[in-house]
Amino acid sequence: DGKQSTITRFFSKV
Amino acid sequence: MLEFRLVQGSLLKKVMEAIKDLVTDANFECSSTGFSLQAMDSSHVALVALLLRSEGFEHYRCDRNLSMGMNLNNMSKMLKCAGNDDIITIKADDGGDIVTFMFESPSQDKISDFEMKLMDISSEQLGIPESEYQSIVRMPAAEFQRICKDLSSIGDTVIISVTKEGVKFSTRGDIGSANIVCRQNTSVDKPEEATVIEMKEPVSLTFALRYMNSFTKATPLSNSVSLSMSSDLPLVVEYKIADMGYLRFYLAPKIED
Repeated sequence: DGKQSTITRFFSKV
Repeated sequence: MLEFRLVQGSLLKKVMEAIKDLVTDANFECSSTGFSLQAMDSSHVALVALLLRSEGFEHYRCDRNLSMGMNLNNMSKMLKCAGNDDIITIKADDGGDIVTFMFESPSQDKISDFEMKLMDISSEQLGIPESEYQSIVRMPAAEFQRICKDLSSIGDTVIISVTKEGVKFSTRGDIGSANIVCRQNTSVDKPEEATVIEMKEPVSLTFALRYMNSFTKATPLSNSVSLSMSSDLPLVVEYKIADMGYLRFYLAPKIED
């Protein structure tokens, strides 16, 4: 099913 | 100080029921724009973003920006004590460590106030860029909830594919597989019953159904839901909150090993 990615892979901290 | 009066108090109750199982603690940000929240689940796979604009409140006073850390389970316990028709007022003093929830019955014959301790929560704020999505699907929220529930009895993940034929939800598990295709359907009596597919490019992404099912706890907030998808971005599941704002869930996709 593939590997679960995380939100922080796409959006960076401000 | 801040003081917000929400005539349709049930909205706040519904928001809490939609997010309390996904997020444990969160900072509510209060500013002249409105009441907002951004928080990730403990595994950083999903992110919740809530906005209730100040114009949607009957009375909205926020003298200076204030961040209120709350345990959502405790907040939910307090809001459950409000009747569905009650008017809810939220009050806090600058620099104070408590928030007050006041509930007024519609006939004003019962007024309750509940005080809750605030918490210091260190949370990371993420920048969510404005994006053009490859495909956006809008469909009845109850239909989306039904699809997620049905598919999760068969598999753990869902592949959502948008083509010019429609939107396809597929899963596979030990007992077999399932495909549900929803076609664009705008010939309905009410706009909220429509399924609208805006496709700039076809897109196909894989997501954990456990999270999708959790998001559908927001179904009582809105008749329709929108799914925004691009191959290089998290899915956005958005429930609009009438005249006030939105509750959005961002979900990171499953990717190739």
